[in-house]
Amino acid sequence: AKKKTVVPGAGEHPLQYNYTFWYSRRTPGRPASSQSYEQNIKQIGSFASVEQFWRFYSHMTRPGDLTGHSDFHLFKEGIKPMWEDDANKSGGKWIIRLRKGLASRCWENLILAMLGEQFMVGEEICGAVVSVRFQEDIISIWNKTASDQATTARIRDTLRRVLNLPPNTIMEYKTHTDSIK
Amino acid sequence: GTRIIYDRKFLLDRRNSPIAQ
Repeated sequence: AKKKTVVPGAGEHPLQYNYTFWYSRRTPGRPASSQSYEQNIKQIGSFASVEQFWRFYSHMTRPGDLTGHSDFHLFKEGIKPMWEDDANKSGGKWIIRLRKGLASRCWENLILAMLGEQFMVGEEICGAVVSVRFQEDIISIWNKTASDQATTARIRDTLRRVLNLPPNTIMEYKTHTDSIK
Repeated sequence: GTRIIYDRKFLLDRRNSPIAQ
């Protein structure tokens, strides 16, 4: 299931894992069912090195410049950014709500920490999401095992360190089974 | 095996490397 579709180019700096960028946008007036979610989510592409990451990222709109109900997802290659995926179904996510104006910087710091293996939780990280909404933006990072408290605590502490958030920022952990209800 | 760890500055410094262009 984790077949790699891309490899680092000559002289490039390999990443620990391959990743895939995805983009989704809610069509106004449509129900947010699982099927329409899967239909609305589009793969942007996969990368295996630092240099390949920058080639995608440099051409992508920054989250703070997106309009409407849009999300960027960055997941390890082979993991779909949805709770039904085998890697996610026993997992959960840390959620941070951001006032408008912070999303671009926080998203960049979050994904650089993930790509650089700053979380130190073995294979636990699945991916990250930035969700652009009307009044606020949300960033989240997903891990495989929601019941593993040592892992979730370590992810939280790393987030605090790498995001350099205002001290009053609230961080919330949600299991995917809670999110479905 | 060995884990490939990069800090933020290292990643940002690769942003404008000739290979990335």
